[in-house]
Amino acid sequence: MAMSGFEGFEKRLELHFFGDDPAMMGSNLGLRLLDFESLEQVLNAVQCTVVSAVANQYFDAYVLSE
Amino acid sequence: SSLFVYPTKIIIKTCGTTQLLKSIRPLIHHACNLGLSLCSCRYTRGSFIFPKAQPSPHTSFKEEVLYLEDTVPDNLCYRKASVMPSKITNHSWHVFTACDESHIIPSDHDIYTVEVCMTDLDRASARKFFLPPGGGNKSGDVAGKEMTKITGIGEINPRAMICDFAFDPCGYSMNGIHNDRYSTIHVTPEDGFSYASFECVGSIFDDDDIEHLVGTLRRAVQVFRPASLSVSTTCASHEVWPRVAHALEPIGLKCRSCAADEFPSAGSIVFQTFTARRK
Repeated sequence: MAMSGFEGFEKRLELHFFGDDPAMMGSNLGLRLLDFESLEQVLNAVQCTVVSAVANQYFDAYVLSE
Repeated sequence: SSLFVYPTKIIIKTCGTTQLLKSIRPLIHHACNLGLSLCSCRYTRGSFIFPKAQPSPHTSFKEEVLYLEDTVPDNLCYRKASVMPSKITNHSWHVFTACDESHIIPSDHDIYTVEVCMTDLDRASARKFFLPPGGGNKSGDVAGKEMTKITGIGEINPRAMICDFAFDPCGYSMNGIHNDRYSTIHVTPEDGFSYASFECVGSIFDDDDIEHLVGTLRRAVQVFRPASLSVSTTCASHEVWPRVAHALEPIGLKCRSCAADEFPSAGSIVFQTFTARRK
């Protein structure tokens, strides 16, 4: 088996959600209300950690490290 | 790897040997606590260079699909899995989508996603993504900013706010954000299996040069000058995929294959492969 190097090809997952709670949707923050602890729990399941982050009024963007 | 969190959409893109699909259950749980339910799911990937190194549930596309079928809630009953072929050996595009009855047709008709996978990078270009021996005593952030600058990545979309990071001893990741649009680049520059990816979202109505797909794609590929690359476009409209060849052929890349398929909630996915024209 070829010596394994670092796998460059990525896996990509896109999930869409909907909510019928007007209060929640009214805030228009939705998933952005997830606290960092919850995000870290999800990233633990994926063996990743956040190394850098940036955000604007539309969304949050994180650079991850495996 | 990257994570993007919108109010009703999450995108996670990871390289290496992560168990990405294991994020679905905790995400559904946390979203439920916010009053949100999953309505559509899309999983895509190219062909791994080291498939035997992948952990379960990623040891094969068959195993991934079984895991997704088992994990995605039953109300997302419109499902499709497909391996889209190319003429480049062991380079296929793997797609799984699932959605509920009210999301079969993509809601944003004009929005597209472009996923570019580049291999056999130009060596001089790849070398720019190595830290100096000993790491150069710089943080990943500082070294990442320097790589963004010396490679011209910052010029792909000059209006984007960039968040970048360099890994020790080599490797680089960046996210660009501009309004509600993201772009992202990941580089593993090791010789023999050098790889870079570029991904961005846009609208078929973009017409200014910076946002326009043709200019963006051309600038991104010219950073790495790969010997081969694949481009997957996802859009409800068929206006996007012809622009890819229009962007790449003038910079010496010839289209070698094109496969298209329709998927619930994603619309049309077109997978094209290109190789550098022989000198």
